[in-house]
Amino acid sequence: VSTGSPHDEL
Amino acid sequence: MNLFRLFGDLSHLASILILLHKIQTTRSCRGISFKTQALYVTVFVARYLDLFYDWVSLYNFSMKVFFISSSIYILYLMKVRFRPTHDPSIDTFRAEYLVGPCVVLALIFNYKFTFPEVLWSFSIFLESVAILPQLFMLQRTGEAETITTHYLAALGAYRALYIPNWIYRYFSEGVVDPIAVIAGLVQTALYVDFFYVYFTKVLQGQKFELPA
Repeated sequence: VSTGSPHDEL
Repeated sequence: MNLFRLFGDLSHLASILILLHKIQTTRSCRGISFKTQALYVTVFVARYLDLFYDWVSLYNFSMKVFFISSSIYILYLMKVRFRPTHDPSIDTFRAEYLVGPCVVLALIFNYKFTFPEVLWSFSIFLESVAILPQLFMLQRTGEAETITTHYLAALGAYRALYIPNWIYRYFSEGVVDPIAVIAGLVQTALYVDFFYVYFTKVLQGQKFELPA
């Protein structure tokens, strides 16, 4: 499970 | 990219176009909280500075440029172009009470203790509460122009659509972004009251009016 980094969501 | 996120982003885009349309056609920013709009500029600038050094996609890049520039343009419309139509005396929510705690939260909860990452966390936390001055103003005046409620509905729909997007991403990619998810759930919850009135009144053709 990866976290949201790097961020690809707006 | 999945459909929930795409439609969420499009809804976000639509909300800004609706707001611009409202201001331009009525030549007035009555009913719009300047504080909420200023907080959105802060959110977008803090989060999207990475457009100068991180390339995700053309889609991602164009959306970031659009959100930063349109939000600044809205501030200009409110503060300069249609200044007389903005009444600061009803826009009284203390925005500093939102910014301060968000700075503290970002310093504690972030994925890496670096400047861009703390800034990113800050923007996520701030976005989740940035609508509060606007909702507070609505509560205070007790009514809203229909076009303003469409703006808020599109904004709320954007947040709501990000939730199935995260569920989808969890199952399809194994991705979980706890900071974004928790802040996003809070943000969506803030719209519940508004949506109740929107669905039961505005979409039935009535005016948006809160019970006295």
